[in-house]
Amino acid sequence: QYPAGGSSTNPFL
Amino acid sequence: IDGPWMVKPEEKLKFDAIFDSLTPVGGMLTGDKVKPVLLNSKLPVDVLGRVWELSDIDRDGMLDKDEFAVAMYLVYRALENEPVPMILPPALVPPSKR
Repeated sequence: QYPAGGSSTNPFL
Repeated sequence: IDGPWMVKPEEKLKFDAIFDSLTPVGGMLTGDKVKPVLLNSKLPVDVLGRVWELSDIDRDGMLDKDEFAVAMYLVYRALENEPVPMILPPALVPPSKR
């Protein structure tokens, strides 16, 4: 999936 | 690290023109401005999510001109069937952020 610490600022999540 | 940025000057010019066409505010583009452009590539959303993670280097939820160029570079490479890396290669970190 996403790298550790994937942020909630990611518009694709 | 020291060495040339993987984004070539002629490619950077093209990406800068796209950046400017999206009416950045304070030199930054928000996620909702970048998202449709990336979606336009027709790449899977999970791939685009990774592109965002890698390109938003300071994780402020916005892309500046150099971060946007990283995002576009990764999208263009992915369209040429190069896999999007799990971590950002040092040579792809913009010189301004090293």
